[in-house]
Amino acid sequence: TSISPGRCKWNKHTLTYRIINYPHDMKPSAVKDSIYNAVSIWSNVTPLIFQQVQNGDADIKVSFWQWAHEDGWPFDGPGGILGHAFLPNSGNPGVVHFDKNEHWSASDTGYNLFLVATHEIGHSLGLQHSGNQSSIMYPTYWYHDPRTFQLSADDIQRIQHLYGEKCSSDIP
Amino acid sequence: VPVPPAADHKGWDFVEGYFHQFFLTKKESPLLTQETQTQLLQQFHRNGTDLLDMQMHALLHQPHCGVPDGSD
Repeated sequence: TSISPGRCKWNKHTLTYRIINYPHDMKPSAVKDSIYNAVSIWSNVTPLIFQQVQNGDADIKVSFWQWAHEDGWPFDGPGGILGHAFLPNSGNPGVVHFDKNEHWSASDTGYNLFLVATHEIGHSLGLQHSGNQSSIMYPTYWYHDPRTFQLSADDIQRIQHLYGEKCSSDIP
Repeated sequence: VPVPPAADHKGWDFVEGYFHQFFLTKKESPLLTQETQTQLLQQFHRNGTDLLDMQMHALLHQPHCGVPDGSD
């Protein structure tokens, strides 16, 4: 009922998210920070508000899996596929999966969880891949410094097409 | 800068080496005899399907998202 029929977007602006489990090589606090920073990237340019919940159901459900995990889209071990997410108008809206076999990090060693999470949460908000290499929704992974990372104009235009711009009254 | 894991470097070297046979720099090209250039061109056409396989191989080993394009 939270999905707009016929449109690939959520029909509400406050979305809850929950981190179901954690990867081997990152502290839970670092994972929480990475996911928080990833959702903030999108909420900074839209009226969307994200609230983390610890238990129960959530709109966006983040979890780590390895190999086949019963959603029809198996992971492939280290390298290759890093994650996938389901669009709002799919059968599993809000489901965000990361490959547990990757070396996840908050830095430039292995794969930076914040960058991949920003991409996957973009899918869960309704964005498809972009052919623009400067877009975070480009399908292959490119490292950016997380401290200076910004969405490209393409990303901002596409997410605002779905949810609108952030009003000045939304800015805390 | 893309950060492929160490295991992927082998695949990239392979593709880079393969392409280097055909896409020589302007400095290198004049050094080849006409016969060598013809041989390389023939090999390029002979390996046309292999080339597609290698491009696919390189793509699959690049770190990427598993969401198929245009899929819901």
